[in-house]
Amino acid sequence: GSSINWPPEFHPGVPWKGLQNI
Amino acid sequence: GRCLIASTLASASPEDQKKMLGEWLFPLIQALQPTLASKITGMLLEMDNSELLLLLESPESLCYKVDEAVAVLEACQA
Repeated sequence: GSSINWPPEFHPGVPWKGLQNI
Repeated sequence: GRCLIASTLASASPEDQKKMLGEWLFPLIQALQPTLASKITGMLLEMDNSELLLLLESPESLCYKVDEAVAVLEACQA
């Protein structure tokens, strides 16, 4: 399936882009 | 304190709210799971902000959620 890129990783100091995947 | 966190969040955009919550949660998660902290933080950020605030206030709840996230990650990678 499309779960290869899940979960989105959070890195301090980097803008969070996880919302784009919901 | 809680009021500072809540008022800071209220003045931010949705994207910035998640980023701030991530910045606050990451070091706490890193203390529990150093190698998986980035993925676990990303997973937990999919929760409602109100739930994330509760996790920030409750180390026991955070520990429980981190354990859950690790179990899910391991199941996905198996």
